[in-house]
Amino acid sequence: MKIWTIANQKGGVGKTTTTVSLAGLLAQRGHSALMVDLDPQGSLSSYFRLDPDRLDPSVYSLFQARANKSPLPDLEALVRPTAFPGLHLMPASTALATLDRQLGAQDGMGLVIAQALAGLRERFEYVFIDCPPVLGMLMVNALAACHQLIIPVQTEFLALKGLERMLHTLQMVGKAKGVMPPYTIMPTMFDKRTRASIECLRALREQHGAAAWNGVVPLDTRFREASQAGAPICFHQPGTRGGNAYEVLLETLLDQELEP
Amino acid sequence: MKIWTIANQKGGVGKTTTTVSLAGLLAQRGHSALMVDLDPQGSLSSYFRLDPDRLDPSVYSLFQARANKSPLPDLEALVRPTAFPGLHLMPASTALATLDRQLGAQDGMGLVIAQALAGLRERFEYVFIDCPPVLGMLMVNALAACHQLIIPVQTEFLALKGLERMLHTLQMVGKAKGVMPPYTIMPTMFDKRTRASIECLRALREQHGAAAWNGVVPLDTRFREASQAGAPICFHQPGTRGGNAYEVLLETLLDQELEP
Ligand SMILES: Nc1ncnc2c1ncn2[C@@H]1O[C@H](COP(=O)(O)OP(=O)(O)OP(=O)(O)O)[C@@H](O)[C@H]1O
Ligand SMILES: Nc1ncnc2c1ncn2[C@@H]1O[C@H](COP(=O)(O)OP(=O)(O)OP(=O)(O)O)[C@@H](O)[C@H]1O
Ligand SMILES: [Mg+2]
Ligand SMILES: [Mg+2]
Repeated sequence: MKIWTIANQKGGVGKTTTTVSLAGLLAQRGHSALMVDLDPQGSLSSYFRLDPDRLDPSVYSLFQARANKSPLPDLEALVRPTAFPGLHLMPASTALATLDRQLGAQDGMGLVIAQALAGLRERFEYVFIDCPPVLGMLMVNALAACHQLIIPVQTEFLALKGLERMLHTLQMVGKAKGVMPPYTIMPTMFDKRTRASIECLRALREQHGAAAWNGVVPLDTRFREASQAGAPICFHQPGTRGGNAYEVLLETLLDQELEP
Repeated sequence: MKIWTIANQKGGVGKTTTTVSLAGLLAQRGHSALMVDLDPQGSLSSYFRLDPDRLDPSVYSLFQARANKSPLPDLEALVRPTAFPGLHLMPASTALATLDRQLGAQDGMGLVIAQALAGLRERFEYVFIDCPPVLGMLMVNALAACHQLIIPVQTEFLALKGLERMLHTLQMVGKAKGVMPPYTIMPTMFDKRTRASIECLRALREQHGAAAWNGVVPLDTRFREASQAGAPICFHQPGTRGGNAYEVLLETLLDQELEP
């Protein structure tokens, strides 16, 4: 089982879109792929027409069981099928928003997701974890569970500043909690028509070198149409520029040797 | 003094862009406008080349003084000029991220911003408060301080879902804390070329009627160029489609009778 986490503290950079696009491609190729929604806003769950306000059981049940020291819920009940064969989802619930306040200080809450996924090792080849735009217990869980971290970064000025801070915070959290997976920076929403985008991409590559994927996801309005339709872009409109870019990224990710 | 808060729990919807664009227009017309950065990520401060990792004093000093029951810092020291006459900024610092955990439960922390702004009533005609994409003490402060709330919403499917939840949460917080200002929903990043965008705008207007501004901010890549240049769009490139839309919005906002 290979596990990727998609995270960035900056909002609206394409975390959910990246999770759906990559997992969708693997499912389309006949693999078993699981998406895990750790965002209390539940965008990933909403994308597949599940309502995070009314979801039970959800990822939240895992944390509740740990906090109450009761047995883990049945993992099978947490995994929901989607309309796309091979593609499954472990949905979020809005109750996740209370976790940091309620349980943040308790020990042993950082490995809840890692342990749940270990229980699904035979069932899924690939897992993608979508994160909220906030550094808290949910993101720490995602970092502890994954083999690699993907950081989507828009090719624009403010996003580069946010990236510096994110990497700085991750190093600190990594030392404190012992979780700092290797990461790949994924330039996205690239608009080749604007000088600002081109300059930002150049600066990103200069500053981060090999840590940045050598490709780029272009600005493509068909991602919105795919989310409106509740389908990964590869199922909704094969051959789009955005979808093709994620295919190239997926090849790069699969080539990198990850822990089995 | 008229005070607007720009908020939405969804990330990357144009909160900072809206703050800068509206305040910039008022400054360009010769008014005195103050922007307040309540986002621990400090995008608004970075936009104007201030570093939220190294800022002291900042908005954080206000909360610290209240928590320690010491006198408020000199408000003048908190207000920084920008390169644009009439446009000033009260910057954020990354230390704001610790507030909810440290002080969230303390009473009287919800009115820190409102009271600080009361002290600047003679100095500024207009104030715009930029919020982080999280519902916490900082957003509650912003809601308590403002006369009106502007909610930027992208014209895309997932954003509409997020809006329902946001309004639901606001009603609840409003009842608990007695702060629920009138609000205007601002459709943004509208792309007239895609069906998904057009359909979403129609659904937004059907669901929210008069609470939604009857205009729309189009998708315009020149906002990125403006942020790269560290200038409000009206100073950076007069006459853009995006900039013109904010002018129309500003007229609507100024026409609405707000508390003086
Ligand atoms: N390459 C792209 N080109 C154009 N639009 C994109 C691209 N990637 C994502 N989008 C759109 O940008 C918006 C934000 O994307 P998404 O919701 O995936 O971001 P996010 O980082 O998950 O946001 P949040 O921080 O709220 O979780 C969506 O409308 C999505 O369709
Ligand atoms: N109408 C628009 N058309 C195109 N791009 C836009 C528009 N409005 C904002 N943007 C761009 O979208 C990105 C996100 O905008 P912004 O940072 O203002 O959002 P935000 O809601 O403040 O994000 P956060 O939740 O991280 O604080 C920026 O790159 C900005 O330049
Ligand atoms: Mg998301
Ligand atoms: Mg912002």
